[in-house]
Amino acid sequence: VPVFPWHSLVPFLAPTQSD
Amino acid sequence: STVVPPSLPPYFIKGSIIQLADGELKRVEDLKTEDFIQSAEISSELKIDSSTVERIEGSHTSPNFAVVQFSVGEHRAQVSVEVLVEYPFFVFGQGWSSCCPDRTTQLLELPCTKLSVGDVCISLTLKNLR
Repeated sequence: VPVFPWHSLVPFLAPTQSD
Repeated sequence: STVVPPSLPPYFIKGSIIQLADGELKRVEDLKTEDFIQSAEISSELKIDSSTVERIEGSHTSPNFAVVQFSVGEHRAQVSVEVLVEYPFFVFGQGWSSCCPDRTTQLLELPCTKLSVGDVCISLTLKNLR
């Protein structure tokens, strides 16, 4: 049975920081 | 048997085994908001950000896709993602939600509610390494 890491379920949204 | 489109990851199918950062194993349908928060606290590289749904539109590419626009983090950066309408996002305090929950339940058997404007989804960014 495959086991998947928790973070693969969460979209990785890297904000562009403009400050 | 469940037919999953190639671009829909297998770990969203009901019963999939997910490993949290502390090693605990849970089924994908049993995950709670705290599981993500605690796992991110343990992680040395990743942190949880709040991504608020600002707009949901049909895709120009295909009726099977939707474009979801998020406002991410304290800087409210605008990020758009194009996903299959059944692609599930985890909403804080609520659980799995998608643009078309009927299709998500049909294809993945994953209990799911309707993703709406104003929902706050869990997303990840890199921790500031200082």
